[in-house]
Amino acid sequence: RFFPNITSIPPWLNATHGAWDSFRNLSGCHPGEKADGLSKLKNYLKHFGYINSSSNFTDDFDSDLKTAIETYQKNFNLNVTGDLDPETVQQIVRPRCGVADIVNGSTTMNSGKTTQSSNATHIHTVSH
Amino acid sequence: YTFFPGKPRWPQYNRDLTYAFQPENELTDVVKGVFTRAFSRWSAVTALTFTQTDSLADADLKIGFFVGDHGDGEPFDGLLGTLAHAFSPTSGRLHLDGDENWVVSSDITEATETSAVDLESVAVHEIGHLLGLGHSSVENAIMYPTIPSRTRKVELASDDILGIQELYGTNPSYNGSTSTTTPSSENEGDTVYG
Repeated sequence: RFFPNITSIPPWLNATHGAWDSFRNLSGCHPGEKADGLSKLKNYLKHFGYINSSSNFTDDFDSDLKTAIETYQKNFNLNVTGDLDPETVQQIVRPRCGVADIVNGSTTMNSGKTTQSSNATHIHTVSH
Repeated sequence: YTFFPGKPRWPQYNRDLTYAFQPENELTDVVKGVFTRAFSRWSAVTALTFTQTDSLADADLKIGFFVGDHGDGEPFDGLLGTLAHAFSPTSGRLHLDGDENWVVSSDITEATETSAVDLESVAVHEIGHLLGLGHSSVENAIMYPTIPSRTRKVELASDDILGIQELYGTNPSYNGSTSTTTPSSENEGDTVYG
């Protein structure tokens, strides 16, 4: 479907929903909850490299999902909450490139960069 | 900027790359011209060159529009969702989802149509993958995985330029200026692609 400009798109095409619109229903989910559609979200996160497990996914908001969401939030400059907050869901449903963000468990996007932890601010010295 | 694992790139003896389109797509010259412009953005900053050829079999880079399962293990998903994907060097495959509403001209900022996708913006991004760049966390970079709706984002950011020049060096004609422009958009709160 090629359109020379925006006005040439027939209006009826506008009614179609995007492939990931159903994820909007998961907004507000927290770790420990169970919600229809979380297994589909896990497949999404697996596709883009955020979950390594290949087992059948459940609709449980488990620790693996929390970790995956935290990594996703780091990569997209979101607040790292581990929850499916509205900002995170809004980012997830955006159409995007199909190439994974994390390939073979490796990335140098934000989540793969070494950050200065609070411990690193302590300099251990010995006085003489 | 990021690279694919192992930092694959086109070899030194093959930096003058050819590209061709899937003949079955029967693309118009206007659509092909969008890709020509997209390639020129990358060749402007590196020593790489890109030349269109009619022979898909002989081309280094193969561009095609496909719908659903198209045999590479990465099926497309219909309107929106995944828009396109490309493979790391030296695979050379760039696939776009034929179910999208691809807008070819540059007036997408006037759009109220939320499913409209600017073809050149996606083409520039995917060519970055063909050349060896992965996704970036820098939001104004071409290699950021998503961009807001009704947005045209085709100018390489400094992050993109530094990444590609680390792989292939600098175009001797490149004057060193980098774009700091933000994507043109009338509504940055909504969705779209990358």
